[in-house]
This record gives sequence, C-alpha cells and structure tokens, in this order.
Amino acid sequence: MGHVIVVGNEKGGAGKSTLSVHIAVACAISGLKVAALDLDRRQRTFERYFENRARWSATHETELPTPDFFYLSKATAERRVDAEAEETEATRTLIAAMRDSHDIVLVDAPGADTPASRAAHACADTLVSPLNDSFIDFDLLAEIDPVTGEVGKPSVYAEMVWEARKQKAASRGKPIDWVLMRNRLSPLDAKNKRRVGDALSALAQRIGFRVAPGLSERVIYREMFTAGLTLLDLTDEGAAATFTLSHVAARQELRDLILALKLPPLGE
Amino acid sequence: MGHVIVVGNEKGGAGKSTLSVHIAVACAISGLKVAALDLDRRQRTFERYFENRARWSATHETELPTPDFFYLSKATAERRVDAEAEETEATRTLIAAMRDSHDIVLVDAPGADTPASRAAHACADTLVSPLNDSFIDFDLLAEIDPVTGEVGKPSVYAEMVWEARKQKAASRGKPIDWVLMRNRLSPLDAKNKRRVGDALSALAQRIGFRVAPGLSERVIYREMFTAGLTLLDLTDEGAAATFTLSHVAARQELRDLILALKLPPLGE
Ligand SMILES: Nc1ncnc2c1ncn2[C@@H]1O[C@H](COP(=O)(O)OP(=O)(O)OP(=O)(O)O)[C@@H](O)[C@H]1O
Ligand SMILES: Nc1ncnc2c1ncn2[C@@H]1O[C@H](COP(=O)(O)OP(=O)(O)OP(=O)(O)O)[C@@H](O)[C@H]1O
Ligand SMILES: [Mg+2]
Ligand SMILES: [Mg+2]
Repeated sequence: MGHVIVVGNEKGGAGKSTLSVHIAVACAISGLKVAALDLDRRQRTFERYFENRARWSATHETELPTPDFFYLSKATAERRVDAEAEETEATRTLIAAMRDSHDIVLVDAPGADTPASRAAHACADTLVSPLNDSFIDFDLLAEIDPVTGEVGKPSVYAEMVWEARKQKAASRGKPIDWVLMRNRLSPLDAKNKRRVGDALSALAQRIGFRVAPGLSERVIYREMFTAGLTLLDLTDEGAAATFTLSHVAARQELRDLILALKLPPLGE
Repeated sequence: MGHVIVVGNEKGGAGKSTLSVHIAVACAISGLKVAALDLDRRQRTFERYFENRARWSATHETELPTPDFFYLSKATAERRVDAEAEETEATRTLIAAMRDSHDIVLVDAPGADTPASRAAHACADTLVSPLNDSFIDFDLLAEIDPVTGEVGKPSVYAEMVWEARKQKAASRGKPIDWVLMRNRLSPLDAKNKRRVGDALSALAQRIGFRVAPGLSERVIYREMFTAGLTLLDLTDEGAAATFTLSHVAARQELRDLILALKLPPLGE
C-alpha cells in the first residue's frame, strides 16, 4: 500500500511543483516506485519537467530515475454540482489505484481551490506545504495582528486542510502528517524572516502542522527545468565542474528536507 | 473614460498582487481616482492589503491614498456553460461601470484560468504581466529548446492573451499594450538571468509584448503587508530612520516601472 504525499498550498508560486519534482526524483533515485499526478491541467509544470527529462534521456541515451505519471480524466457533467462530484470521485479512484501499484504516490496540487485538489488532500498520508517567507503567503493560513504579531483567525487554506482532515478521519484513514516548509529563503531580511518564523511556530500548535527545514532561494532549483534535470542527477563523474559551494549546500538542504518528511518507505 | 490596467499572469506567484498594490498606490498618490477589482475571490490578497491599510489609517488617524474597491457578484446558474457566461457578462459590466467613474481601473487577475480573468483581459488597455526569472514561469508563455535556446510554440498564457486581443479587436477597442515585467530579480545568477532575458527578447517580437524594467527581490515589497503600507508611503519626515540604500533603489525601480507603463492619465 503506497504512501500518499500531496504537495499542496492554495497560494500561487509557493514552490509546489519545484518541491514535487525534487521529492519525486529523490524517491526514484532511492529505488522506490513513484506514481505521479499533476493536478494543474493548464500549467502542467510537474509533467513538463519530466517531459523535458524524457527528451534529455533520449538524446543522451541515458536512463534517469523517473516517476510513472497518471492522468485524471476531465469531468463531463453539465451541471456544476455534478461535475464537481465527478471530479472528486475520479480523483479518489485514481489515487487508490496509484497506491496499489507503487511505493510512493506524489500529487502536485494546483494553486487554486478545485474539487480534485480537495479530494487529493483528503487522501494524503503526508501533506507538504511550501511557503514563501512572506506575510502575503502566511495570510492564506491565518490572520496576524500587525502590531502585536499575534496569530488570529485561520484562513482559507488552513480551513481547506481542516476539511480534508475531517474527511480522512471519517474514512478511517490515518491522520494526515502536515509538514510546512519555508521556501526561497534569502540569507538577507533577518527581521522579516524572524517574524514569519515566530508566526509559524505560534500557528503550528494551533492548527496542527510541524515545520520542516526549508529550501533557500537557489538558481540550481530552477535553472535545469528545460533539460528536466535536478541537482540530484549531477554526479561527481559527470559534472564535477558544476559543483560549487551552493550545490553542496543545496544537496544538504534537500537531504534534510526528505529526512524530515519521515517517509515510511524510506524507512525513516 | 478610465484607462484599464489588468495585472495578469496565469502562473502563480509571479507577483501580480504585489504589483497591483504598488501601481494602485502610485496612481492614487499622484491624485488619480483609482477603481480596483480583485478577481481572486479566495485569496483576496489585493483587497486584504487595503483592508490592512484601512485599519492602519484608522488606528493612526491618518488618511492614506487608497483606491475604491468594487466587487464581482458570484454566478448562480446551475449549468457550467451558463455560469461561465454569467461570470463573463458580470465582469464586462462591472469594468465598464468602473471606467465611467474613475481615471484608472486596476484589475488584479488570479493565477488561474477563469471566465472573469479572460473577460478582464479582453477589456484591458494595458496588460502588465510580471514574471519570475525562471524557465518554469517562461514555460507558460512558450516552449524553449534546451540545447539551442530557441523559442518554440506559444503556450497556455500566450494563447489566453491572444484570445483576449481578438475579443478586444472585435469589440473595436484599442489594441492591448502588453507589458512584461521581470520580478524578484536577484543580483546573483547571471547566466540564468541572461538566458531568460534572451528568451524574452526573442519571444517579444513574435507574440507582441514589450519588456519593461522590472523589480528586484526586496523585502520592502512585502514586509509591510500586515500594516497595508508600501515604500511609497514612507516619507522623509515620518520614517527617515527606515531609509536605506535598498529603499532608495526600490523607489527608483517603482518609478521606472510606472513610467514604462506609459499610462495616459499620468500624461506619459
Ligand atoms: N527554492 C527555490 N529557489 C529558486 N527558485 C525557486 C525555488 N522554489 C521555487 N522557485 C521558483 O519560483 C517559481 C514558483 O515555483 P513553483 O512553480 O514550483 O511554484 P508552485 O507553487 O508550483 O506554483 P503554482 O501555484 O503556479 O503551481 C518558479 O519560477 C520556480 O522556478
Ligand atoms: N519584488 C518582490 N520582492 C520580494 N518579494 C516579492 C516580490 N514580488 C512578489 N514577492 C513575494 O512573492 C510572493 C508572490 O507574490 P504575489 O502574491 O504578489 O504573486 P501573485 O502573482 O499575485 O500570486 P497568485 O498567483 O497567488 O495570485 C509573495 O510572498 C510576495 O510577497
Ligand atoms: Mg505548480
Ligand atoms: Mg495574487
């Protein structure tokens, strides 16, 4: 029975697809069978990264560890409520099938509130939510008092996860391990970083997530998109010249992140 | 007859709301009557920034230049095609009303493909699209050959703008001035920055946009969200202590960006 990881955050550009790609490659490199689902049918960033990877593999006659992609069929019902129910059901069925045949199921959720995204969240064993170091991103989790810094009322995405947890509990699934991960961290802006960090610690207790070590802003996490490669694919033999201090630090960040996810198939 | 600015990019987190807030404040500070519309009904970042601003104004008994917000009513039709037509029509009607009563209409589009977003794009006089310095963001404009760097087939967002331009032409509106603006630029990553820059110049010719000076990654563009303030509100008298080299550079960036938009009401 595969372990379901949903990479979710309704906030656009938080780093969901970037994270999905790197987690998928890390798991595939460890020898796990990874089933992948890209719920953003317009952008398809997650799929596109691996389409580029397949093309690179072909032109370089190299095998690169890659997940198996699955595809959600579009709803056909005419009435809105029927189309939503159709999409919800199709998502559950597909994820269940992916679980039966793979060690890891990785779902890249869209930066929007859709029935498929909600259904996927309700199937998650691990929910990983990247977050920019910004109160603009934080605002989708909870309100915050500008003067006292006190965390207030939960906001739209926290409510979506709350709903997903209720649904998972109702279907007797194990509790969702909600992991928040700061992304695109800059070595500068110490004051803003500390304020966001404090707000996250305060909120973690209240709405039930844990904060994992995050990823810094590094060009290496995005500059190889057109080739479909990640830094995990750069090996000493093949690309010794490209290794810099930043790459070594990036490898460590990714390693720490994967460990922090405590994924059962990786025996953590 | 007001000038309609749509801040659009289907790619999440490109910087639409951040840009919308700063353009709105810049125009309001210049004395223009600004009408604002936030099409992201879940996140409402644009609205939230000004809700925070209103609260700050109240507690500090200060008037801060602020746009007038308008709200799109939700579609009620049961069938999907009917709800989409309803949303499209409501958007057009609302933007027309905003144009009649204000100098500037500013629409913050969502990071998703919605009927309201498409309708707003088709009403734009100026379409401003921020873009992260990344081939992941670029992928929504066009494909790119990883080896030759050659720009290929236009992608989902370029097609959306193409459709909007056809609709505007059909309704005898003046052509949409499509301005692309790089956002969150880092002083590092010279090679990736150059490659993205070259791809943008090549694409600009083909799909008809111009590239304006962009914004660097600066904490000042986001750290005052909870107070609803922008660096444009920091004046020498009130906040001399906060002025740093970065703030002066940020002011210059914003000024250059607004000038580059060549907005008729600003007499450019
Ligand atoms: N740690 C990082 N370092 C550098 N660039 C990053 C990092 N994380 C994300 N990015 C860049 O930030 C942008 C947004 O990332 P990404 O597309 O992964 O976010 P997303 O949450 O999937 O967005 P969407 O809501 O549109 O699906 C992309 O241009 C990506 O290349
Ligand atoms: N120039 C910048 N410097 C620093 N931070 C920025 C800059 N532009 C945007 N950000 C930050 O990047 C994140 C995404 O920005 P923003 O919310 O404005 O994007 P968006 O395109 O409106 O996203 P969405 O698709 O979710 O509507 C936010 O955390 C914001 O604070
Ligand atoms: Mg994505
Ligand atoms: Mg936004």
